[in-house]
Amino acid sequence: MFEARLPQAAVLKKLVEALKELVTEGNFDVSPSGISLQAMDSSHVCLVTLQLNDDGFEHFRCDRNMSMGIHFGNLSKILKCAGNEDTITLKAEDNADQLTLMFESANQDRISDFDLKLMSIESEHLGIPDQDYSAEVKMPSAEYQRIVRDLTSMGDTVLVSATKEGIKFSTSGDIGTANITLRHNTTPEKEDEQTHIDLKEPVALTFALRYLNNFAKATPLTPQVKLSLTKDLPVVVEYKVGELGQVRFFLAPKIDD
Amino acid sequence: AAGQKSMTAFFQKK
Repeated sequence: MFEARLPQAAVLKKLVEALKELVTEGNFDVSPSGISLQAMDSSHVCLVTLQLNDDGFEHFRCDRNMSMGIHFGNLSKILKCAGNEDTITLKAEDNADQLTLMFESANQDRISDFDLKLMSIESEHLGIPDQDYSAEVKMPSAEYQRIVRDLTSMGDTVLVSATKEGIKFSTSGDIGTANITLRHNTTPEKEDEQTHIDLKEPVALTFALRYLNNFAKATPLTPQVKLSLTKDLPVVVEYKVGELGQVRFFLAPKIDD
Repeated sequence: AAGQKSMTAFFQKK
């Protein structure tokens, strides 16, 4: 049997909102070490990985590894019925064809349960090696969201270049061009408002803004985002989910044909 | 025109 309890439904609500447009369905792989997900968008140019560690849950039990095929739009519908402050418990019997979600209000005077039908989803797992990146940039997630949103009004793609001067986002379109540069900045007292640029070597890559915008749907999860860049490799846009784990978005760079 | 490779071009199937 599988059972996982989170003290705040808001975390799961935000996670599913962050994923559901990019990947319509995927497998929650549950094991004694937690819940993980790997899913590609329909065009296979981006990949989402999610890791929620068992020790980040208030209670976590998984007797047997399981793959639970989930339609995220449907999961989102159910999670909309949970209050942000509700405690949420996910439950499934071994080999079950449904996932039970139980919501309890903070003072435990309202308890609801919803069963989500599970799907059979064939999915391939990709091996993602740990690697050193040419540039790793941590910045406020709201800043990232604003940059990619603002640039979308000017162009379809963005050239992201990291140098010792900072990280620069450039785009151009019919109406003109735009450049936004963020400098390494540890002045703000709050760490969440700082920008850290860890540069091993300068790197510049071009990406579709549409996807980078989509990743920004994860902004409500956490105040900081990390971008990892290496020449000719997918960018990694990572949002930590408190002590629970993280969601990572990988996007292939644009290449000249 | 610029294209994009599939994720499977970067990461190997397990």
